[in-house]
Amino acid sequence: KERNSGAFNYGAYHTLDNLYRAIDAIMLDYKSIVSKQLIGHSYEGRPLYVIKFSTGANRPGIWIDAGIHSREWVTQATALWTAHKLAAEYGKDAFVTSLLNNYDVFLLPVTNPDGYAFTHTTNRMWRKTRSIRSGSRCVGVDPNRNWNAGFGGPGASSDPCSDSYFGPKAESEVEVKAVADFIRGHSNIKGFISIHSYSQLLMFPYGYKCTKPADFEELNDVGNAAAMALRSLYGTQYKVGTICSTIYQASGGSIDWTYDVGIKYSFAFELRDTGRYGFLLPANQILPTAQETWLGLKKILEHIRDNPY
Amino acid sequence: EKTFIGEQVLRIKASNGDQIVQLQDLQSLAHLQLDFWTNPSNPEIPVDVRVPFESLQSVKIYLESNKIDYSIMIEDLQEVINAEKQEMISSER
Repeated sequence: KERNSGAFNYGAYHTLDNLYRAIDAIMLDYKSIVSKQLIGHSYEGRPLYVIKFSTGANRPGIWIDAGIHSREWVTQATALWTAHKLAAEYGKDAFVTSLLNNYDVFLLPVTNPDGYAFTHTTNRMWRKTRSIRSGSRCVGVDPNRNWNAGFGGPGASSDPCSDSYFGPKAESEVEVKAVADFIRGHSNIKGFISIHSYSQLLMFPYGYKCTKPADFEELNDVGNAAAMALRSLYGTQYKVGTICSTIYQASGGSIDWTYDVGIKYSFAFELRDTGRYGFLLPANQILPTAQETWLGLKKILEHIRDNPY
Repeated sequence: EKTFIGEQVLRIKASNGDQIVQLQDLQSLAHLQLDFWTNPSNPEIPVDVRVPFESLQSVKIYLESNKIDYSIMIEDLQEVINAEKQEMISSER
C-alpha cells in the first residue's frame, strides 16, 4: 500500500484502480492547488480523470496527456511522477510556482484506460481502444489515428484488425472525443503535450502531411532546447522534428489536430525505450526516465509561459 | 490471459528505399498479425516488429529471400514478461 502521494512505487506495475487512488492521494496532499476533473468515460465505462493544477480563476491552460497506447508503463508512470512534482514544488520551486501562477495545467495520466486494464488482464501488448462494432471480428481503434486531422490518410490503416486502424470516423472513440470536447470547451489551451513511449523522439506537427508548420522555426528551436536539457541528465539522445520527418507520415494524430485548431505549442514525446525490453522497461529505469523527461518538459513549459499569444 | 510464448521481436535494417517498400508490403499482410513498433519509413531508422510464433517462419523467409538484414532483438517475449513479473514480485516483497 502506498502511504501517501510521495511514497508511490513507480518501478512497479499498478492496476488502474491503484493509479486512480494515487491521483486521489496527490489531490488530498495538495488540495489547495490540485483537483480532479471527470471529462468522460471510456468505451467500457471507466472514468477519464484529469488532474487539474490551478492557483486562480480564468487562467489559460496547458494540457498534458499520457498513455494513449496503454502498453508502455513508463508513460503513465512519468505522468504521475510529473503530477506529483508539480504539486509538491508549487511554492518551493521558482519555475513551478511562476508557471502555476500564470497557467492552469491539466494532466490526463491514463488516456486509454480500457487499453490499460486490458494489458493487465489479457494481452500485455495491447495498444488500441476496446470498442466493438458490428460486422467486425476485430476490436478497437488506434486512438492516435482517430483525431480529425487528415483523418484516414497515409500512415493509418482502414483494416479493423490492424494495430493502426483509424476507426469508422474521426473522434469515433469516446476517449478521443472526450479530450477533443474538453479542449474545445476550454477554448483557451495554449500548449498541448502528449507523452508516448518508445524510440526517443520529440515531435511537433505535421504528421498527416509532410509540409512544415507555419511556426516551424520556433517549434524546432524549442524542441531542440528541450532535447538538450533532457539529455543533460543521463545522456539520452532524442531526435527532434516534425512527425513526418522524424518518423513517418501518420494521419489522425492528436498534436496535428491541436495545432490546426490553434494550439501553437503542440508537442509529442516518445520516451526512452530501446525496445530491448518489449515495453517492459526495467524498474530501475522508470524514475530516471521521468526525471530526464521533466527537464525537457520544463523547457517547453518555460517557453509557453514566456511567450503568450 | 494471452501469453507470448515463442514470439520474437525482430530489428530489421533496410538498406535502401526498395527494401522499405518491401517492408511496407509486409506490413500490409494482415494475416501475419505483425505488430510494428516502428514503421518502415526511412533506411536510416531500423524497423522493430513483434512477430507471433506462427508467423515467424513466413516473416524470416520473406526477409531472407528479399536480402533484408535483420536480427532477433527479443528471443522470446514471454521470457521477458516472466522475468519482469518476477522482478516486480521480489521488489514488492
